[in-house]
Amino acid sequence: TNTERYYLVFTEWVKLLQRVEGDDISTIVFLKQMKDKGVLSKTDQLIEFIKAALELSIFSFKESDPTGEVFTAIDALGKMIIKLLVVQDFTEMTRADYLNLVFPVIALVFSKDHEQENTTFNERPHFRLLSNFLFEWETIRGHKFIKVRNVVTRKELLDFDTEFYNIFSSYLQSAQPIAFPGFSFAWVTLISHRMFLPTMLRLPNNAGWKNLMLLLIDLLKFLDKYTDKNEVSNAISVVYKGALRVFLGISNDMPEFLIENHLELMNNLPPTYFQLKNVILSAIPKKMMLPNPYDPTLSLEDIAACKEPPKVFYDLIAEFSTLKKPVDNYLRIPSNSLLKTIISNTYRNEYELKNGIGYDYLSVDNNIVRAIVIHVGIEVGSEYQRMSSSAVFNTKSAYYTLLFNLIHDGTVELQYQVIQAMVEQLRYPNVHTYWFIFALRNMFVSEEWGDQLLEVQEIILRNLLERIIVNRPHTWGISVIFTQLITSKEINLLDLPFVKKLPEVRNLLSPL
Amino acid sequence: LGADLSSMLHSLGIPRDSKRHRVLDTFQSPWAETSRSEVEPKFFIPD
Amino acid sequence: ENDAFNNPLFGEELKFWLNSKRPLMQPYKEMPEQMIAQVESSLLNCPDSLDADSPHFYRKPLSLPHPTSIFFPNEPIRFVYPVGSGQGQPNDQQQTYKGKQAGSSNQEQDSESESVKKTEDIYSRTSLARIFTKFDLDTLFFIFYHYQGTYDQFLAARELSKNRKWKFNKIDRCWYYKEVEKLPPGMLQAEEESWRYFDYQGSWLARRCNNDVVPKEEDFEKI
Repeated sequence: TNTERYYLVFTEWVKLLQRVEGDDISTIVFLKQMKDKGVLSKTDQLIEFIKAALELSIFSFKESDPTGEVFTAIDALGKMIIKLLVVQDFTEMTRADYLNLVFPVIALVFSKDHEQENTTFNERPHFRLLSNFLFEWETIRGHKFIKVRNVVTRKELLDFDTEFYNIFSSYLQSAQPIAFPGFSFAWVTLISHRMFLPTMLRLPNNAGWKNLMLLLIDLLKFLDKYTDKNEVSNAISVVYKGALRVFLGISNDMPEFLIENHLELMNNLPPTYFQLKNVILSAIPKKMMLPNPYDPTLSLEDIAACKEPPKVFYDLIAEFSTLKKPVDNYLRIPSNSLLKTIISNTYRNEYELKNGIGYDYLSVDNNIVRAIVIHVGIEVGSEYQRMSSSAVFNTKSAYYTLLFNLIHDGTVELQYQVIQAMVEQLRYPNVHTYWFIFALRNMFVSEEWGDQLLEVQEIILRNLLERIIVNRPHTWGISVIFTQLITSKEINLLDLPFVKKLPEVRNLLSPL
Repeated sequence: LGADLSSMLHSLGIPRDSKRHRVLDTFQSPWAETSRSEVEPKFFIPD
Repeated sequence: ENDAFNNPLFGEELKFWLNSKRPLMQPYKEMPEQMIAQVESSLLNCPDSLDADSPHFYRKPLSLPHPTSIFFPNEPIRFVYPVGSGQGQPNDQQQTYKGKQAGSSNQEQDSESESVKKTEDIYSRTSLARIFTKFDLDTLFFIFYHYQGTYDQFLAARELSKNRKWKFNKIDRCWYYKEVEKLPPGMLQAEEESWRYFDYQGSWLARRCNNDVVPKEEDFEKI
């Protein structure tokens, strides 16, 4: 049969690679002959060939002695596919076309292996093929593809580089854990692969950031779905540990990525993952020295970094397209009717089930709340640069009154969400951290609350405690505001009735 | 409540002092248990 | 009836791929039995660092013939260490190449330590790169010339260039070292430069260059 013929040709390729070096001219000649002799002259044949070779390689893996070389065939296939990507004559189809032909074939063989009943699905050969793609491409792309002698081809490959990673990324998205749970661990290993993750972080113009965020969000969504606050399965718990380790690596190598994308990460983080939340929000720009946050004489006004607005990468407009106008109008001229519009738009149409601490569902759209809060922060930052600090560090400013009124007029859930989003802005020294510390400090003691004061104080304190009682890291901004509250002469936290009522909280606070 | 991250940071090779160095280019695996051997990072050999 | 399902190229597999889309559109509230089993199976089969390592195909045993070739391993050196042992101490590196090395005076060692601290790269903390800092020049040259095209060759070149301050001449493919000797006060010049090179083709020794031989900077590979 045709399939058997393809098996024979592929086997010859595997044998060839055991006799000559990978960049030997005979490997190119072999591929050329495949084209010339009608093995790969049409795209249909390419599909059939890759399918046959992949099935054979997986079979070979499953049949091999596990202590020996199990990946010989799959390694050879990886090399062939990428070599074809590099050396073929791309006049009739583009490199993108070629890859977009190859990946679906891989996806189909992969899906059948994973989904078919009574199969012994093993993620390892599927992982290995993708890992090899990354290796083979990395080998050729060094120093801007300088190893490619033909100058025209070199330029084509350089122009294609970002697209290669984006197509690869899209494939990974389709193979995410919710869709292919039997591939979960291989998948997490792939998104953090040494020849994928750092590259995606560093592509020119941050070209890899968008797709990388999609993958990380897929991971968070999977964890969110299957993290029950009462019980977490062992396997999910292990996935979580791996995710945490990956985020720590990103925070070390490229904190800017976490800093600039924190909003979307917060939107998708499981609500009980406080330590991971802290890890993400504790990312600080490289080379920044943090003043001691526990110093009670610390003056934020005197810290130069507190005048700088943090960079944002995401497109905020998309998040709250319907609300941007009313919010901007309110910031210009506050009005009650605008406030009512804004508040009513923060509520969901349907409840969303959510495993939170002390709640099981949400009636407020916390993505919208977060977008409002951060938009206020961005506007504060830009006005601060243009005008003076008294224009923004002012409890009569529209920035402050908008947030104040959302809390004043909102349900307890909305109050919690608004304050939570404000506390999320307490990160490394920057103008948002500075302003939101100002806002929360003032809210904590404001007489304008009337008999709501205790409620607001309780929610603020709860939000701070949630972030500070977990194991480190803690963000600089939260440590600062906490120190201010503890050392303040205006407030004695231990005197607050809701603290007195809860011995656990009292015992937590009194040593501090 | 999370956990003490010191051993995780140590297994990643992230130092406690301010001297940062990159770790993702030699990242072996998301889990320490599957990171028992070092992996070959990318490298370039001039012709 | 859809055409796609009747396509002989992929009709058979398509239904499996489509199946996987269902949980994406409507994720299960709780993990069904089958999914739990699949995730656990994934945990058991989790790819490890060996799976993620670079594939190795055929490699010529040695790039150049050498009489003791049978004693050298074919497999790449890979370090295996127990969980939690971390990456070791960064300070090892400064201790290593002091002592009697051709082309390494005591005065230069201190500035070498300084520059090692400054020129940290992604390889610095790997066990293999650290071991290379302990190798003799002889060993480094052997790896460089006999394991061409390999990661080991790369590390040898890195060690020679970065830490030992040798330079590779692209034209004659030899490694060169510039020795700078401070002359006693009162001489016309403050210091005297001399070059040595490693003769890999003939004597397998470092030899002094003639005084009139000054290698051109542009002939050296920028590593």
